Amino acid sequence: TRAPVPPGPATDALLQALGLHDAPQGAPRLRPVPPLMWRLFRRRDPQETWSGSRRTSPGVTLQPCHVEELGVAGNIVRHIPDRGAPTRAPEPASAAGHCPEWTIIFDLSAVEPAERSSLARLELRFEAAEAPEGGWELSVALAGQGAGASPGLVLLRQAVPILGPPVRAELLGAAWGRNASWPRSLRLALALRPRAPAACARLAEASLLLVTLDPRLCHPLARPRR
Amino acid sequence: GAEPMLGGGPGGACRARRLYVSFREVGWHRWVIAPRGFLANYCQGQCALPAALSGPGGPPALNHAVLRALMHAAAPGAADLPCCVPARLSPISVLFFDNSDNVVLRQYEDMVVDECGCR
Repeated sequence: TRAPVPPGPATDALLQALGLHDAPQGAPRLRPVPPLMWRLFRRRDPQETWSGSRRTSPGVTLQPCHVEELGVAGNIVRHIPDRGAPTRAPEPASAAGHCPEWTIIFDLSAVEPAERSSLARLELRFEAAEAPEGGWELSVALAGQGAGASPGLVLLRQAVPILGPPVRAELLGAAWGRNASWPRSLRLALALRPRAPAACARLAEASLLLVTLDPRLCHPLARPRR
Repeated sequence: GAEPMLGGGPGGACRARRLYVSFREVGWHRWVIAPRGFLANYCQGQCALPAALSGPGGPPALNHAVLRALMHAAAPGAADLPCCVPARLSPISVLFFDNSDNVVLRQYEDMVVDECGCR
């Protein structure tokens, strides 16, 4: 074995070739890797070291710059945790109809302007003591700036029949333009209201699954077809 | 880890040589989740005749490469030999933590040399 290569031009060049500006500084805050991310990785790289074959099973060829499992174009998939969770005070028990609103914050500073998004899926996990008649209604709006500011434009409203499995909301399309550029920090205001009198639910976890295509790393796109 | 590079001189015919890139060796093992490394390989070897005609199972020879090898055989000083370069490549995917603690999966095309050819 050899001593690790000291950082320098060689590793910088390799980082740049991988489309990364710099290696994350210090040890990252290790957290469990979401099962979906493992599944997507294993689908494309069933072995820890790549044997150079591009097939998942005999005869199946993976499309370049495409995420088969999600059915969209893309070569970068990010699982972005909610940064607002730690600062969110536990909800006080409140009477039905006055359920709290939550502000969730996603750090999108790593997304580059050249990247074109093809999927932006909110994944929310709620906990509730009871299931109201007719289920719940989820509303997602742009959060106002500053504490206590009223929410901005409502991006989507969605019926949620039951709480249990994660609630998924697609932001691209109706809620967010496909060609719109992403802010460095996306702040959303969430509300989940019971359709019939019932105790409020609690937001247990929020994350954003963002799929983008960076054409600069997608040679087949760049290579003129003969 | 790599096969020992061929020194100067004739060496073997043009083909892919084993090169394993270890993320631990470049010091990225704390933020790269998977894989631990990948077989990038590299091309090296002679492209004189008959190697330029590519052996069984290799990529089809480019006529121009054969022409250059012929010219070199006829008048060594007149033309260089063709080069031994990647002829077929494969992608890899890397799963890692980025600076914002996001879990990121990136696909990189043309990262693994599957076949070499004389060009």
